[in-house]
Amino acid sequence: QTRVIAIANPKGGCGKTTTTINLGAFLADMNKKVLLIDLDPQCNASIGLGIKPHLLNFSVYDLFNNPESQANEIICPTNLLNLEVVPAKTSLADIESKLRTQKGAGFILKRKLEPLLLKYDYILLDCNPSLGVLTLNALVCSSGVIIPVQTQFYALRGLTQLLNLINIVREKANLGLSMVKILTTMYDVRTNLSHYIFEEIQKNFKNRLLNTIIPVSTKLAEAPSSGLPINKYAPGSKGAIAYEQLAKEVISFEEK
Amino acid sequence: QTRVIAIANPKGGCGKTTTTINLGAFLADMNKKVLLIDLDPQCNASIGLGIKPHLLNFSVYDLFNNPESQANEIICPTNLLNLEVVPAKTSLADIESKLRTQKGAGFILKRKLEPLLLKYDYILLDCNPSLGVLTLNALVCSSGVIIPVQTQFYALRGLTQLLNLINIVREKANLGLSMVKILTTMYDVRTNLSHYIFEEIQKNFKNRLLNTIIPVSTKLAEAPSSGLPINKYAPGSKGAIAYEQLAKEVISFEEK
Ligand SMILES: Nc1ncnc2c1ncn2[C@@H]1O[C@H](COP(=O)(O)OP(=O)(O)OP(=O)(O)O)[C@@H](O)[C@H]1O
Ligand SMILES: Nc1ncnc2c1ncn2[C@@H]1O[C@H](COP(=O)(O)OP(=O)(O)OP(=O)(O)O)[C@@H](O)[C@H]1O
Ligand SMILES: [Mg+2]
Ligand SMILES: [Mg+2]
Repeated sequence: QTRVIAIANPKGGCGKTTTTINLGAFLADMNKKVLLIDLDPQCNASIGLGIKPHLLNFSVYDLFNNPESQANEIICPTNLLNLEVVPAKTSLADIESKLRTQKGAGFILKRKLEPLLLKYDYILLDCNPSLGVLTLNALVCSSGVIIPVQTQFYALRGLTQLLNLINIVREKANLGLSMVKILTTMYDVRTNLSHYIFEEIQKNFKNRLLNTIIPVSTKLAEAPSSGLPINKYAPGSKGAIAYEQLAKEVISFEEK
Repeated sequence: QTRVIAIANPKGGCGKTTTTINLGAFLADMNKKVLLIDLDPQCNASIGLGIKPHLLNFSVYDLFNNPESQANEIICPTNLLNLEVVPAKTSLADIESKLRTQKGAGFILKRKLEPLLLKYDYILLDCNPSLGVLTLNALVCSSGVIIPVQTQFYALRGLTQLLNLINIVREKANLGLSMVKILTTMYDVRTNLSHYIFEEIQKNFKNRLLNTIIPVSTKLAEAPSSGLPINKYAPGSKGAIAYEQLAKEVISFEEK
């Protein structure tokens, strides 16, 4: 049973890409077959794994733009066992306008992923910072959503609206969307702000909050410049330990 | 001569809203009449100045959605002299899809701002993390663009693409777009990453780089929870000093 998990939040810079890459890397380390899909025209998930989007002939753009295209034609290997990527190119930015008026535009990714489902244990979708048609496609084909929330004031504000939207997508388009969890990211033990915001999240969203907390860690911010996930760039660092714990927590949901 | 400045970058979380609010606040302090326009469905610029979007009857959404609407009907005061806001509501998220197929959709904001031009010295536009129709509207009506770039790896990657897009908008739709500047944000003296990225920006974008550097500062992240800009929340803090310097640097362009 393949688990498709969208990593989504319209708030910019909350750790979506960092979570997609490093959760994916640790799941692969734990012998799960993992596919990452980069749904952001910034191509950060692709770049963070050492892929050069401008050198690619095909990308996730083709999945949305060409009805004949198939996902398995666009899959790139990474230098990690069990981890593959459907990369993005900057052309993906055009998709939002191309698809707007097309009927059933929200179901394209779901159709394209169906043939892949038995090949992977996990498919992780890195979303762009918006609630547009790309994030909608991700929510429609997911069995779970992880919402990274940094312990900052603005990050807290958008949460209720996002949870409402996820509920609407579940009711109208994807009854299989069963796991909706909040991941605390960039937690800085030194600041009152982090403590205060974390307590607010605990108070208001307790039953959705993952146990794992990702601390602020410079090694996590450095890793993408090496093209390696944190388990290869700085194994044993506090960022690596946290994402390892997250992978274990995500696997523990399989039994439920 | 009103200066309209878009604060734009599709990279999420690089400091667009923080720059719009605090640059605006210091310009107002220096006796400039300032209007901020919130072009992000997350409404962070509105919220950060103590406005409650859900209580509003009108917002920037109406400017885009209703041809009869006028900007001066939607202007909200703030508790600061010389600083007013055209707030956003979450409904703004629908505009991206409504406008896509409309001819001339990129020129709506320009038309709506024309009657206001003589009333303000500065109009600052807080953009959402995308290169969609809202950011396009901002670039089409601006005389300048400030691109906040945090000293992080991913932030550097998207810069060339964004500068190319700005050039295209200038040639095709807005010859008046004369000042395009990069603002270094969240600079952390303690990390090599910050030094390395800053040097890369200096090397590749030297003639566009503003002299002011905004340091990482918890007070800047705390201020929005009080609904106050940094000059009122923590005057004299390193974040306040930096944004004051930025306001002076922006004013110095007037003479050129
Ligand atoms: N726990 C962490 N500690 C320190 N830095 C982090 C951490 N997580 C992410 N970062 C850095 O913070 C920045 C934002 O993270 P990231 O790009 O993953 O967020 P995002 O939500 O994907 O952004 P966007 O909205 O642009 O897609 C990046 O430069 C990243 O390297
Ligand atoms: N110099 C700084 N030092 C510390 N924190 C900062 C600084 N500037 C901004 N922040 C915090 O970092 C987060 C991102 O900043 P901000 O929301 O202004 O970015 P943005 O580009 O507007 O994000 P979005 O892409 O979602 O619109 C916020 O929580 C903000 O309070
Ligand atoms: Mg990202
Ligand atoms: Mg913002």
